[in-house]
Amino acid sequence: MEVEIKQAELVEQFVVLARSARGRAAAELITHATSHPSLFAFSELLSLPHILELQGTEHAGSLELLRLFAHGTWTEYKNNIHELPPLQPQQELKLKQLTVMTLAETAKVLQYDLLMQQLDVSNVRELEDLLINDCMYAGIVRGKLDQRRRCFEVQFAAGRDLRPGQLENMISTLATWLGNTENLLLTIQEKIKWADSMSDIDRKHKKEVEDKAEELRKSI
Amino acid sequence: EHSLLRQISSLVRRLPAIDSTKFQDDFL
Amino acid sequence: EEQVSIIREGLAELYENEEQWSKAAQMLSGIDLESGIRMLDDTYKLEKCVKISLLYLEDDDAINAETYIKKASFLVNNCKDEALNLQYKVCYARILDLKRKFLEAALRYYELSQLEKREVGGRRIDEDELQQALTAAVTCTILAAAGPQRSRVLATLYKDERCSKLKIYPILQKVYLERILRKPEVDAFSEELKPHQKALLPDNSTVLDRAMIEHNLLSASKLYTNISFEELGALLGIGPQKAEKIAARMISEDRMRGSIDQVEGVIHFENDIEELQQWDQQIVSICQALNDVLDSMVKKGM
Repeated sequence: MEVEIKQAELVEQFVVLARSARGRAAAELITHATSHPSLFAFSELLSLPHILELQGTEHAGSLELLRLFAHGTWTEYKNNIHELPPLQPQQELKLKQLTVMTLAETAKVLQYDLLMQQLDVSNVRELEDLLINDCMYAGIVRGKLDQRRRCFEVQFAAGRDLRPGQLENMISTLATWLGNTENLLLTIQEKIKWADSMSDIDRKHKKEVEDKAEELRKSI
Repeated sequence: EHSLLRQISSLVRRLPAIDSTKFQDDFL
Repeated sequence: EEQVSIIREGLAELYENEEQWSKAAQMLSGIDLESGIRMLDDTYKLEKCVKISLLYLEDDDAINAETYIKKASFLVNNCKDEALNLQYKVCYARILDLKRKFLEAALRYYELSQLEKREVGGRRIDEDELQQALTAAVTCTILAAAGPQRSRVLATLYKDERCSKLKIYPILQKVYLERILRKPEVDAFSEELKPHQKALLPDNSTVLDRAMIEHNLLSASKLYTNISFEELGALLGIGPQKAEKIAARMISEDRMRGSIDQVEGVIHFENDIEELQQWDQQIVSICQALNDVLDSMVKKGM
């Protein structure tokens, strides 16, 4: 949420600029957006007509780059490097940060080996510096580093732009939550009823015992 | 509303809240 | 005795003009303030004690300065002179700073920075001076030993709006958020420090080094479940044995929770709370996030 609040103003600024930018200006805007240290959201830009118009032009590569930053990872960039514009260092870093966000979506525990491979990092110190300075301190993920088990335990990861097909999964997850919550509430209600009835029985039993004891005292 | 969708996307991935062996033992 | 006092005061003034601070202080300290012959009021005695203390401070003589400020502390409660009272407080704060009792100094500097009256004893206190006191408070807090007490003072300072306007604010923010401080940031901070704040300690590290290493160690404990001494040393910019020693000291002083496995060469950082409590906190956080989403939806008219 904090990441979203921080970047909301930025997104707005870039969208306003993009509304009047065409062709080369739009391509340059994409470069600025994908280099900005505090921006991790690109769907708003991707949905703008002037940006989509870049398709099939000499600046189509910039549009593809924007799509990559919206949904893709560092590995995907390397696999399509010849079809995409070269990245500046800030863009490389951002794409790696976005890759960490994507990996954090898939698992709660991320092994160092996987991270090093996916981020093209050769040693643990470099990996941990990236995770600490560029991910955790940037607020896009929260978690704990475990050197013994060589893994990063994710506690929180900011959301990336939605990929096609992701919406159904999200709806399905929320439906499952809803179902589990309703079942749990029913179970709790049943337990409350059971506790109440046991309490009633107990109270009646106590009264019977007291009444019998009183009778005996009177007869004696 | 892309911003909302991103927030929800982050939210739905937050469960299970903890997934470590130690937690599983304590929880059990 | 009256004439001797006058002569001593005159000589002290001359020494002061020559910037021979300790000599001036010694001259004044020869005045018998406990004389049975002269009736001296507490204000006069307090004034002398504070003056002597301030003079010794000019020569960075914390021991003698403290002796006289302690004498002054018995007299200050009866003093109605606001200017003198203020001088006493400033002097005490500086002595604590010089003696490296940084947390106590920070609290006193902070109190001074919150002075409401801008005119004391006919003298105007301007914003710059208050800002200086606030900066001194922040500096001393950062240099203080890392731990729960310092965290409380950091929170107070961080939440004080005035601090956001200070040059030193970025480092305050990082220290409060328990983030690792890198060498360029430490070097920049170092330039703002006084000599005694960069003094060499018996183990050949400086006051600043020790404060930064301990802070970074505590920051690391928030990021790692466990870490090898090799890697910890690399993170802190020191050797693994030194990293182990400092970690062991902080754990034994209860300023950090953890345990050391010397066989494996690893430090395990313990969380302050149990797994299940952590789970509870995570659930609370998720519920909060859910509420935030719902609020956002309402704001957008959904």
